[in-house]
Order: sequence, then C-alpha cells, then structure tokens
Amino acid sequence: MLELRLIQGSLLKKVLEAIKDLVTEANFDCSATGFSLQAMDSSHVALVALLLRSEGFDHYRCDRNLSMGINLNNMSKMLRCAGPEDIITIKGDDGTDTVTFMFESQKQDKISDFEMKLMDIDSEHLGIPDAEYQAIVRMPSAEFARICKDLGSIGDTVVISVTKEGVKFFTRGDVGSANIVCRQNTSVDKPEDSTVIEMNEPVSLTFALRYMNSFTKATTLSEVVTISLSSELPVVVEYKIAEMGYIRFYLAPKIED
Amino acid sequence: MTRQKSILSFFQKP
Repeated sequence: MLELRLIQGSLLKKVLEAIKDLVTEANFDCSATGFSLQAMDSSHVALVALLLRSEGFDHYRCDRNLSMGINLNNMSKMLRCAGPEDIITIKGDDGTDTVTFMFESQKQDKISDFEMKLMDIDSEHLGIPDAEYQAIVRMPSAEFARICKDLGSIGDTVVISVTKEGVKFFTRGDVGSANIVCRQNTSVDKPEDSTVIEMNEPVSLTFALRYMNSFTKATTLSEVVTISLSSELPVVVEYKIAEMGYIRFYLAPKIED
Repeated sequence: MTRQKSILSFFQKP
C-alpha cells in the first residue's frame, strides 16, 4: 500500500517537466526514506537522481519498498491535468499494474482520479561514489539557464573553467566564439542572488550544451543551482527542492582525443 | 576533436 500526499502538488508537476525530455522511462522507487528515481538518458551520457524525502509529504505511507515503472511522458500528461494549486496524492498497491494520481482543489470542491498503467522497466541503480570536488559554484539558477541558452545559440559544447578570478563559460561555433565570466558576488540582502565559488584547485571541463540546456528545465524548482566540478568526473548540476530533497543531474565530460 | 565519455565509465553497475 502506497499513499503519498503532497500539498504543494506543483512541485511534482515541475519535477516531471524537468526530467521528461531527458529520460523517457524510469522506475520510481518508494521507501521509508522517500520517493526517488535514478535514470540515465538513452545515450548513457547523463544521469538524473531525484529525491523527495518522506518528511516533505503531508502524508506518507509506504508499507514496503515499491518500484513503479513509469513512462514519464505519460505521467507528465496526467500531471498537467492537475491545477497549479492542487494537492496531489500518489496511490499504489503491491501487485497491481497501475498507479493513481488524485488531484484535490484547495477548497476540496473538485477531486479527480487519474489512473495510469505501469510498465516493467529493466534498470540497475548505478553506484555514485562520494567525491571531493575541485570546485563548487553556487549561482542564481536563472543566470545559469540564461548562459546555457545564450551559448547554445553559438556552439555545441561549453568549457567551464573555475579559477580564482571566477567561473568562465566558453563556447565556439561556426559564427564565432563567446566567453562569459561570472565573478564571486555575495549579496547579503538576497543570498539567492549571490554567486559563490569554492575552489580547492582550478578546473576546466568540456560538456555538451544540449544536455546542460535540458537540465535547466529544473530552474523553476530552485532559485539557486550548484555546479560541482572535478577533472575526470561527471559534473553535478543540483537543484534543491525546498525542504524536500533535490534533483541532481550528472553529465559525463567530453575529452580531447 | 573531443569525444563524449559515457556516464558508465564513471559510475559502476552493482
């Protein structure tokens, strides 16, 4: 028996919009810890890890660990039928091949049940080792999205370099090149507007902009994005989900041949 | 030329 009630149902809608283009099918895992997902894109270049902790739900009942194979596009279609203010409850049962999404309006005067078919998905959880990162950049998520969008119109790849001077985003394409530097900038009044760079040593890595631009669909979930970089490791682009958990996108670098 | 690495070359299957 599974029953997860989320007052701020819009969070779940935003989560789906953030990942559905990167990953088409995935297993959602439900345990005492929370509602989670780990999945790779079809090219095995990027990986998304989502956690919505049980404490963040208004009501969380999960009698035993359950894995639900879901087509994310179909789930997104159903969640789009929920109003922006609706409370969303996810209901499931062992041994059934469906999951139900219940949408309640704030005033409780409209209740909708959407039943969706589950699917069998073969997937293995990858072990993500703990890593010390050479540099961690925290910046406004909207600023990062803007940079990825702008550079994406010039080139296909971005070189992200962190030095004492700041974080540099560079691309080159047929029409020319572009270089954007963001310096550390702390805003006491609005910490979410700050750019903070923690650097143990300088690092420079190259990534496909197409994936970076896909990750920025999570911008609506958090005002701040954290980018963790180490040579020879996938970059981690993390959006915290207020008081509930996170979406982390891992992207393998491109390397010089 | 740059080559795209796979995520599987960093993270292990169980």
